[in-house]
Order: sequence, then structure tokens, then C-alpha cells
Amino acid sequence: SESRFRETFKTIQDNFAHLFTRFFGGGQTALVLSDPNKPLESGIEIIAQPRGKRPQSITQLSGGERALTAIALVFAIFMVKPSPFCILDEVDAPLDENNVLRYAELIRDFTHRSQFLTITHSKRTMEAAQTLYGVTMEEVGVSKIISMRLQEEEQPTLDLLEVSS
Amino acid sequence: SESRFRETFKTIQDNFAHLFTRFFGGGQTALVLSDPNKPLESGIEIIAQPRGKRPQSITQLSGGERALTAIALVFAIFMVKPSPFCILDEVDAPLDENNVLRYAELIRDFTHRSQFLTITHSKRTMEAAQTLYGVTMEEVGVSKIISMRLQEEEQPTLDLLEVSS
Amino acid sequence: LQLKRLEIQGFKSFADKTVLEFGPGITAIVGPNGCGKTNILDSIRWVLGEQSSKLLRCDRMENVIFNGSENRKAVGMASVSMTLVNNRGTLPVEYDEITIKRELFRSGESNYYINKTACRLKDITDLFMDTGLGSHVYSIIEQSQVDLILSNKPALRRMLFEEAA
Amino acid sequence: LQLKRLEIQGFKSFADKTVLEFGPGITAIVGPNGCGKTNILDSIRWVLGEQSSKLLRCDRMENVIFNGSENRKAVGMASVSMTLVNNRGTLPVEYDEITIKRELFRSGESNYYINKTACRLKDITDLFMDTGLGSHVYSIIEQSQVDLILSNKPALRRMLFEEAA
Ligand SMILES: Nc1ncnc2c1ncn2[C@@H]1O[C@H](COP(=O)(O)OP(=O)(O)OP(=O)(O)O)[C@@H](O)[C@H]1O
Ligand SMILES: Nc1ncnc2c1ncn2[C@@H]1O[C@H](COP(=O)(O)OP(=O)(O)OP(=O)(O)O)[C@@H](O)[C@H]1O
Ligand SMILES: [Mg+2]
Ligand SMILES: [Mg+2]
Repeated sequence: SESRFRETFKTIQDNFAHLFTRFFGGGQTALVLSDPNKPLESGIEIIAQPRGKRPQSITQLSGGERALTAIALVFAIFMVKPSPFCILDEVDAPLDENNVLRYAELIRDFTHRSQFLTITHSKRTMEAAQTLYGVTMEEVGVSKIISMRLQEEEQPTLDLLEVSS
Repeated sequence: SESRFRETFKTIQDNFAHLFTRFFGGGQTALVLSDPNKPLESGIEIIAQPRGKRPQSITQLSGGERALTAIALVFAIFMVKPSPFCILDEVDAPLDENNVLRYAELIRDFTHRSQFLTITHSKRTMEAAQTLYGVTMEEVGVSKIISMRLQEEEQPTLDLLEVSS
Repeated sequence: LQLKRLEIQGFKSFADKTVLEFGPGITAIVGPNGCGKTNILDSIRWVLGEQSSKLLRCDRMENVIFNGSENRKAVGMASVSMTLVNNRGTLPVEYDEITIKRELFRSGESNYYINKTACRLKDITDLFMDTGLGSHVYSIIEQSQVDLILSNKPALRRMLFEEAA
Repeated sequence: LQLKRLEIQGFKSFADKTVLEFGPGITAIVGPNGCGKTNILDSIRWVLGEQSSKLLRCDRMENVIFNGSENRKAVGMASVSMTLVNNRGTLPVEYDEITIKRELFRSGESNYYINKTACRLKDITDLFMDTGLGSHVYSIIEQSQVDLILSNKPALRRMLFEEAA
């Protein structure tokens, strides 16, 4: 139904602008229907300019900036109708340390509505978790799980897991 | 010159096996021509099995294992005819810490023949470098370079660069 | 709806029975390259009814069954069971707790269960229809999807509107 | 052949004249997301004669010219010059040191120079023909190329054989 679509689309646009600003400290975003008369079939163009910059298109953004833009867009949609749980597989890989922290904070803000499973090599993302599982292959080719609960004051021993950062 | 091709192909196969073993501590590799009668037009299938594992195809390998396999293959070709310099842009992003170290060691072994430029967020890869340049945007939207020579006993101050690991 | 427990046996690198318990908030999964982290994500996708072997990184669905390692023979069956708590009445069933289970044998025979009662695959996918869980689009996010998410193509539009509207 | 110096001005985010000096071995380039690291790689590709705006992450070649920021106007020209030391007689020229330079104006006018003498683009690409430098395949390696490198498609075969044979 087209009016419901337009309403949802407006909400997503606002969410996207808000989340993008969280990541970039400001900037301009827009989601533009390539064919406004046929919204349900139209393509969508993404305009995203980090604060102070003027990239002509999102192809000019850096690897990390594109990852943050994609995360902002996915969560802008997620906010409309949060799924009960969400799995993020190494989404933080191209991010520098400050951006990993912002990403981890964003996820924390959604935890009142949903559970999250983050697969990561980054210490910062691990520190944001309530529960930590290590996966190992002590026996070659066979996976095994080690539980390392992170609740409250506990600190896990991470060395045996050879984590990358 | 089909015989020259076959000879080069054999060398690349051997190099690939050797480099793969450096990364995975063992395992099986093969490069298979899909059409041995038309080598110069044939596709090439890559078989790669890390030590102790039996993946049916390289699509089953993990993100990090695929990155290492691709690096091994590219350098197997590189060894045949090293280019004077080689630029690696965040090739270490999906690697865990031990694999980043192996990757950095591999590059070091090629430095007698070629110069390398590594773009990275990883401290380990930085530590393997002789020269270090930091790129910043103190003024929004305008890049600026800071030289931080790493020769011998010097240790650079990395904090201001907000590096991710 | 909350994910409570996941049991994996014979699925990909999880030769032995493996149990993960989930709490509220964020659960982080860590470990070296190739140890099995993304395989856990695959097992969740699979038990929710994924039929695309490509999305499970396999050439054929049979390849999700543990196919052996240096010290172990291949096994004959993969099984994954997921227990959820229906704490907000999200699921249209009378149960507080619901366990879905999927089995696949090398013969190609498949079994599906809801709370130990045999059912069809369709019964499982129908159950999750409105929760955002059965879909791929914003409950499973992988690093490799960034380019797809940022493209103008219809894939993004479908994601935006079918999921949230 | 050794890369000695790179001068970038008005190219992408490098509004001001920027000089990088290269030594033997490994040079690492570090910094936060979006600060300009990959832009340096683009400038090297560009001065070596890259004609594909897509490989330079632009919609049009004009987009490589610094297009302004919060505090700066766009500039009218991009220029990159690279100085190499011909220490192994790799290049078929009499010089010990060779400087190539490329300029692009918003009008679309392009200038090319070898050791300050105006020349055509073809003269620059011919110069690097046999060194592995002018090609993309194994002298510039990016994280995003892993899937392409590992695919069966003809792209890989061309890479393997045209480059090394
Ligand atoms: N059917 C199977 N039987 C046994 N092992 C399998 C099977 N399918 C996949 N594997 C193994 O699982 C491993 C990949 O695991 P996975 O993708 O979960 O790694 P990961 O922990 O996500 O690593 P990374 O950090 O590199 O992404 C591969 O080495 C592969 O050989
Ligand atoms: N013509 C241009 N004028 C001004 N700025 C530009 C131009 N082209 C690209 N940029 C800017 O350059 C930035 C991207 O730089 P680059 O890709 O080098 O980042 P990076 O350091 O590699 O980051 P990452 O670590 O995320 O990969 C973008 O923010 C973009 O706005
Ligand atoms: Mg993985
Ligand atoms: Mg980059």
C-alpha cells in the first residue's frame, strides 16, 4: 500500500540521517527514489556526505566510511521493525579503533529490543559483549567452544584464543 | 609458446604449494587447468586444503583462509617475475594476529627484490615496516602526511593516529 | 522472542555435539581464522530453513555434514536444534519455549521438528515469517555485504521495503 | 627500479602539495578511516596511466581533482609526479633517475611529462610495459580482490599467464 510505504520510507530516511550523524559527527544524507511515481519498484539512490566533505557519490567514500554508511542504513531499517536477534559477522573489520567503539556503542543501544551475536577479531567489540564464546580447533579440523562469561567484574583470559587485536 | 606457458605454470604451482604451507603449516594445493588442451584459454581451478582439513572446495574455507590462499597465489605469480614495487591495501584486515605475523614475515622475505607499500590498521604490519607515514585530516576534508621514521631503535608515537589495533 | 540455546552436531566443522547458551544483550564469538565462527552463523541460518547451499558457502547441501579431518572420519548426519523463549508472544504458538530442529543425512533425507514433533520445512519457515528472523536481510549482516547494501540495485530496494513495510 | 618520491597536489583529498619519500623495504601507511590512505594508492595508479575512472573509484575522471571541503574551494587541477631510480637498468632509458608527471584540468585537458619533457600517455604506459608496474594484477593488491582472485573465471587465468609468461 503506497501511503504506508511512503511513511515507512520517511522514517527510514530520518533514522539513517540520525545514525549517520552518530558515526560521522555530522554530514548530509538522503535516500532518493529514482522513480517517485512507482515507489514499490523504484531503485533507491543513497547520498551520504561525512561532515565537512563533499564526495560526489558514495563510491568515493573510503572502505571504512562505506562500511559505516551500510551499517547506518541497515540499522535505520532495523529500527522500524527490530528482529529478535541479529548476527553481525566481522562487520567491524575495516573500521579504525574509534569507529569500532562507535559501532559497539550503537549495538549496545539496541540491546533492549534485540539480542546480538557479534563475530569479531576486535578487542573493543569483545569488551562490549555480555557473553563471550571462544571457538578453537585444538584437534585439527574439529571445532570446539569455550565459554568465557564476561558478566560484571569478570575479565576473560583472551591469550589462548590468538585474537587479532 | 605453449611450452613456456607450461613451464611457468609448473613453477607457479610449486610456489603456491610452498607459500600455502608457510601460512597453514601444511596441507594440499593444486592448480588445475579445466581444459589442458587449450592452456592459454582454459579456466583454472584452485584446490586448497589447509593441514588436517578436507574442504571440498575453496568456497568452504573461512574468510581469513580465503584471504591467505589468495595472497599465496598472488605471490606465487609474483615470485616468477617480481614487480619493482607492490602495494597492499588492508590485505591483512580479515586475518587473526598469528596470521598477520605470518603475512608480515612473508612480505619481509620479498623485500630484497621489491619495495612494498602496506596500507594497514594493524599494529603488527606497522611494526614490520622500515618507514611509517601517518595520514591525518586535521583540517576536515584535507589530507596531510606525517612522517614517522621507524629505522632501527626508533619507536613512533602511534596514539595520535587512532590506529585500530 | 529470545534465542536461548543452540545445539550443533555433525554440522560443518562441529563434528561433536556443541551447545551454546545465549543470554540477553550481546554475545561475542571469537577465535582464530578457520576455527568455526561463521559456521555457527551458517548453522543458525540452516536451522531456520535456509535452502540455498550457496548462502551456506557450499556447492551442495550435503556439504554441510561434517566431512572428516585428519583424525576423524566423515559422519552421516548433520543436526542443529535451536531453542527460543517466546517471552513477548512474538510467535503465534501457545508454547513459552519452542525448539526447532533440522537433520540432514547423506542419503539426502531431511527431518524437521518443532518441539520434538515431526513437521515440514514449511512449518518452520511459516513460524518465523513475520519476525524478521527467517529473512536474511537485516538479521544477518556480513562484512562482504557492504557493496550490495550500498548499490542502487533492486536488491536494496526489496530489502528496504519488503522487510520493514 | 625503485620508487624514490611521490608528489601529490590537488588529487582527491590531497588539496595541498604533499611529498612522500620512499626507502628500500616496506613503507607502511596508517591513519583513521577516510583520511586519504587509499587515495595515495589511487594517485600511484593514476600517474602510471590508469584510464578507468571506475578503478579510481570515480564516476568520471574529473572527480580525481580535489572538489572542496568545508573550508576550502575546489581546485582546478590535479597533479601527481613520481620519481624512480633506474638502479638495475630495468627501464629502457638512459637516465638514472626518471620522473613521470600527470596533470588533469577541469576542462578535461591532460598533460603528461617524462623528466619535464611533455609526452603522450602512451609514452608513459610503454615505459612500464614489462615491469609489472603498469598492470594492476599483482603489483596492487586490495582486500576486495580476494573473491576475484579465487574464482575460476577467465580474469584469474589472464592474470596468471599474461603477467608472468
Ligand atoms: N562439512 C564440513 N566438514 C568439516 N569441516 C568443514 C565443513 N565445512 C566447512 N568446514 C571447515 O570450516 C572451516 C571454516 O570455518 P569458518 O568459516 O566458521 O571460520 P571462521 O572462524 O569464521 O574464520 P575467519 O575468522 O577466517 O572468518 C574451514 O576450514 C572448512 O574446512
Ligand atoms: N576529489 C576529491 N576531493 C576531495 N575529497 C575526496 C575526493 N575524492 C575522494 N575524496 C575523499 O577521500 C576520502 C577517502 O579517502 P581514502 O579512500 O583514501 O580513505 P582511507 O584512508 O583509505 O580510509 P579507510 O581506512 O576507511 O580505507 C573520502 O572521504 C572522500 O570524500
Ligand atoms: Mg568467518
Ligand atoms: Mg582505504
